[in-house]
Amino acid sequence: IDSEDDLLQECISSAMPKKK
Amino acid sequence: PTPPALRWAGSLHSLLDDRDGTQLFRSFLREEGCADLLDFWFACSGFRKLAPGEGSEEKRLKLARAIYKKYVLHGAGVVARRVKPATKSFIRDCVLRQLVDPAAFDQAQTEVQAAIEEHSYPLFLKSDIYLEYA
Repeated sequence: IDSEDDLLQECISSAMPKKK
Repeated sequence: PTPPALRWAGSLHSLLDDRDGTQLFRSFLREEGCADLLDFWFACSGFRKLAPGEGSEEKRLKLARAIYKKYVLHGAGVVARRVKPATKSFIRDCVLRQLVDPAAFDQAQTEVQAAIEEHSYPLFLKSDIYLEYA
């Protein structure tokens, strides 16, 4: 089970722009 | 083509659509002690993308609670200071009632974005870190 912090980091990363 | 750094000066969204721009802006905000503003903004976008039905409801609830606890709950934080009391209550109710719709953080994101556009973004465009990059 992910910790809340891991979940949060994953969420933030998922929304950040990807390298073009 | 327009150099990236010049495009970033066009609008906040043109900056946040670009990976290098986002990283540079985050470095600037970290120096200013308010990188949480940007992390929260992206957390809200990420949460909205996690549509109901995809993945477990439990995961969405856990994430909503994590965002609320880290950024909204503590009144002294840079994010909490820029989110209106009514908006905080709305999020708290969503989390407590375990009814977390994808738009739960939309209003808070709008309020934080307004603060970024008004203060942090213009300061960034005048900062050494940006001017050196440009």
